[in-house]
Amino acid sequence: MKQYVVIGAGRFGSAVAITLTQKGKQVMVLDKDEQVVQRMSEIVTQALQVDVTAENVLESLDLGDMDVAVIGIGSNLEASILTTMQLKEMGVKTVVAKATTRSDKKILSRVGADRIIFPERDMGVRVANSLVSPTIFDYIQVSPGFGIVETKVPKDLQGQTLGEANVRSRFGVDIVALRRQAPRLDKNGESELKDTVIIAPPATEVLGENDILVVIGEEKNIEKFKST
Amino acid sequence: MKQYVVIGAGRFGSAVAITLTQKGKQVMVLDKDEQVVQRMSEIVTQALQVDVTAENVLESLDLGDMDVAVIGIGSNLEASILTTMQLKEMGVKTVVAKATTRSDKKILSRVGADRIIFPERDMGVRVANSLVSPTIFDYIQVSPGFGIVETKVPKDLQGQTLGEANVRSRFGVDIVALRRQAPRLDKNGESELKDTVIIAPPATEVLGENDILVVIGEEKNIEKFKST
Ligand SMILES: Nc1ncnc2c1ncn2[C@@H]1O[C@H](COP(=O)(O)OP(=O)(O)OP(=O)(O)O)[C@@H](O)[C@H]1O
Ligand SMILES: Nc1ncnc2c1ncn2[C@@H]1O[C@H](COP(=O)(O)OP(=O)(O)OP(=O)(O)O)[C@@H](O)[C@H]1O
Repeated sequence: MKQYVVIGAGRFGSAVAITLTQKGKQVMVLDKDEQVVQRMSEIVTQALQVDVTAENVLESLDLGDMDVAVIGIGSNLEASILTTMQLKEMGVKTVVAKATTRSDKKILSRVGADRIIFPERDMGVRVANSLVSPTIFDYIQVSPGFGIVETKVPKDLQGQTLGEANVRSRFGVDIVALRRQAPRLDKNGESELKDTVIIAPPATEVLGENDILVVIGEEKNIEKFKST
Repeated sequence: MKQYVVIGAGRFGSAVAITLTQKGKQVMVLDKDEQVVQRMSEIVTQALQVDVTAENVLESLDLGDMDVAVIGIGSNLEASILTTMQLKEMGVKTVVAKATTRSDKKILSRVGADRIIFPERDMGVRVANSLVSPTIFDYIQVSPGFGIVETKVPKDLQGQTLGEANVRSRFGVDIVALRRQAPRLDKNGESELKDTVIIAPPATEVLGENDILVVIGEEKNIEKFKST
């Protein structure tokens, strides 16, 4: 069973530790803040109060057996760098570290970090994109210039079937799924809106005003499709 | 032209402001930190040094014309709450606020925030998911229980054509795209790896060992598919 250690359980680190635990993984948490350790000790396998910058602290903990270490310290770059170096020297296979700037990233990868994450920056970019194109709920960049987006049905296409809309030849994009909210009765007999997802919808499917389409294609073709 | 104001240009807020500016939008930034204002004033339309919790500060700025406000303050919940209230009173159509806990979210939506973001938590969940399933590069949840993932070709399917693999009837998932790294010569004649994306790959396409598949389906079917 793979073993994980999360060092610095702030907003980012604690979400990593909690999600790993929910997926049934063994997780150790190290943090210098007593309250954080208190809270995490009720959730994860083991939580210890430790300042990782103190002398010989990491060596005294047998971390060499850990498969993955996630360093969630944001305010102290030196602590992230030293911790990355020590973990790689002790033989931890995968070290994931958080960074704020590109130069942080350069240093952390030079000292052995296997993966570097910019949590706040990446979410900032996503939020800005969704504000600029309010019809896009989420998108994933498959490759530079190619993406998948969830978007509302363009006005001109509402009421048409997929066959009539002929999206692939007109816009060069593909509709891979359709999400529709349909009222259903819950267990108390009250009506609630539930998502129904149709994967690879057939040509006969009629595009409704409130349907959400999952569309894949070149980003410039997606732009054209959205503004129809 | 839509006008945006970003209040609190920390790691998250500054990424929102920079991305909006790159997309050609007019962006005003408010922050109490002089260095932040200095840096942002070189990038956005206007940056002002302001403590939004000071009396009558927001009223004195004509923010009522703003279409969207993004509040990127994380360390001071009271500031986020008061700012949200004032902006909605002034008539700002969309207020997006950052939160850390579920109870923050409850308060912020009660006082009028239109959208609430948990940047660190959401990224923590994503990173943990990608650590648990290392073959998944990214995923987007289309609806509870339904997702799209990018994943490596399962060992058993490598070398088969899509027709032979018969993925839809065997696993109940759909392969919507295929990403393949192929060496190409760049403008200096040196070989580099470039992504080629094939949307809706034909049944005759052979699945290579290094191909990345973009797969959509119910999450439990995706799990089955990945572990073939
Ligand atoms: N030297 C250290 N040893 C152990 N834990 C540390 C150390 N430095 C910081 N931490 C812990 O790391 C966690 C993250 O805090 P920090 O303020 O460094 O980053 P942050 O970027 O604000 O975090 P986040 O945005 O994820 O909340 C905190 O819980 C803090 O107690
Ligand atoms: N009352 C205020 N008025 C104006 N700006 C503020 C106020 N309080 C905080 N800020 C600014 O908001 C930005 C975000 O800082 P804060 O420490 O509150 O959040 P954070 O969650 O650590 O941010 P991030 O994770 O995005 O870096 C900083 O640039 C800070 O100067």
